[in-house]
Amino acid sequence: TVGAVARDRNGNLAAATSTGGMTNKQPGRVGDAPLIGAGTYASNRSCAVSATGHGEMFIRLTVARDIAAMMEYQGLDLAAATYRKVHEELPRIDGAGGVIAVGAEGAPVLSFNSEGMYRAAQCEGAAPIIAIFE
Amino acid sequence: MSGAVDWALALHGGAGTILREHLSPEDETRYRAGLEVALAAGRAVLEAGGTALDAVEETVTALEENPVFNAGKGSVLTAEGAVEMDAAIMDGASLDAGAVIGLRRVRNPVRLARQVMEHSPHVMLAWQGAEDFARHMGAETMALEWFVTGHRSTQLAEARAANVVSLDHSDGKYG
Repeated sequence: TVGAVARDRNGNLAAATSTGGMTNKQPGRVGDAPLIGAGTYASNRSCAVSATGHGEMFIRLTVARDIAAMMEYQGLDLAAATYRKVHEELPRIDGAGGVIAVGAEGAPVLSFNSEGMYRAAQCEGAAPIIAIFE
Repeated sequence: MSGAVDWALALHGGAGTILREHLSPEDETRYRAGLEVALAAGRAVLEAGGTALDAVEETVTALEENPVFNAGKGSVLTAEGAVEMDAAIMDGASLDAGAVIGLRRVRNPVRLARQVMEHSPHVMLAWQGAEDFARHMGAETMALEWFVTGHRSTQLAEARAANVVSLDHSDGKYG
């Protein structure tokens, strides 16, 4: 699965996700990537999120929208909201994977609970980060 | 908005069952280069004052075009040996969204997702309906052989032999 989140100079946010799914999956299986609110979500009121991982778990926890909702209704910052979802709630149902997210200000958040995560990020005026995280 | 804010961009490319410790230096170079190309595609949009929506579309398209990542060309294979690709895009300013499911021939699913968002009254189109919409919109399509790589064929053979379904980004197996 691949995806991107962005904030432009007008402060607008967007997210996109694309995937081939899981190897040897049953034809017709749908993961979280195309489900708005599960693997992909964006709102200028909170954040933009794109997810990768075991899709069924991300669907059950409506991961992307829930991160946004925690910011909107609870006032959590982006890092705290993603940490709670990826490191506290997903592991409770054996949900492996992670998210990338960006809010109205600051650097993107790269959060994951499994290995082999390929990531890149950059903010205006800063050097790019390109990494394979263990 | 009283003034310009700093742009920001992030991308992910959960790129295979190969963990870093098992990557050859050549493979790691290929993956890093792919990430860099995709980052550059989105960065070019944002540096030029373009929209976040255009930036994520261009970034994801670059990843779909690179066979090392599991999307577009290089997608993993279903139990039948086909590709079934899904994509979504969302605009945080308007809350508009578009998604496509089960594409087998469309070259860049994320571009079609945006067309669903902008040129249909729907949020999501699936399988034959999505393919019909793609044809109506003039989306570029490719033969199955264009999407399938040797690495993905090997992965499928191994998954079939082990009778498992596997994620694209770790050694974790889920059956």
